Amino acid sequence: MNIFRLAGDMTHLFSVLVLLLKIHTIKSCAGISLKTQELYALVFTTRYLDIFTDFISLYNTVMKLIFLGSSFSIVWYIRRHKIVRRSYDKDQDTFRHYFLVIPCLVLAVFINHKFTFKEVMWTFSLYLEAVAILPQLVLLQRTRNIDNLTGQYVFLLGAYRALYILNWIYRHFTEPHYVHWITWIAGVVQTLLYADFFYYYFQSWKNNEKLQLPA
Amino acid sequence: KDQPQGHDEL
Repeated sequence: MNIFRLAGDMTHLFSVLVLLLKIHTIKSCAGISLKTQELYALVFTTRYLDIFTDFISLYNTVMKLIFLGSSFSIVWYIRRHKIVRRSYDKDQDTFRHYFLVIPCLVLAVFINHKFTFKEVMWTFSLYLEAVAILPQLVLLQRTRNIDNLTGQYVFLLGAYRALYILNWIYRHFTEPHYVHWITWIAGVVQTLLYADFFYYYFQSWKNNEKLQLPA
Repeated sequence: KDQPQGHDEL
């Protein structure tokens, strides 16, 4: 475990906590894409199939449980909670899951490290995580009025990926046998998707203005 | 270890 990896995990954890806190205390999920949240639940489910078979560390197992638990509770809040679900704007959040899920599945079946169920699912989760933010970014662009917590949530998610890249660079030099190009490409694509958002996030921060994405 | 990178990551 290096400092970049730990910082990446922590920003990832904070992003989820910020979102849960927003939903739980304000009882609102305005501006949050259910599609993205459902895709994350799918990402964690398919990635952590090894949670009960391969023990890596207590830290690893606990974090996996947190990410699984939080992603499913966020989906539950938006779909089922009697107050929260009223703030969900279904008409704006129209991105189709299968546009992302099917290509990622096909890609994972053909391009993977080893053709086993667990390995294909793990690869699928990497591809899907890379693009799972798209419905959320589309929603941000549509609603334009982005509240602080939603902006911070997306910023923390992007920061997590950027820190993971630094972690891989570090690991590349310290443990060369670990490097795998599938992880790199998926991770870089995922981080690039945030580039536009980051640009406007820093602009609004610098000018002390409310975050707004151009139409 | 012949594990691909990332299996110990989250």
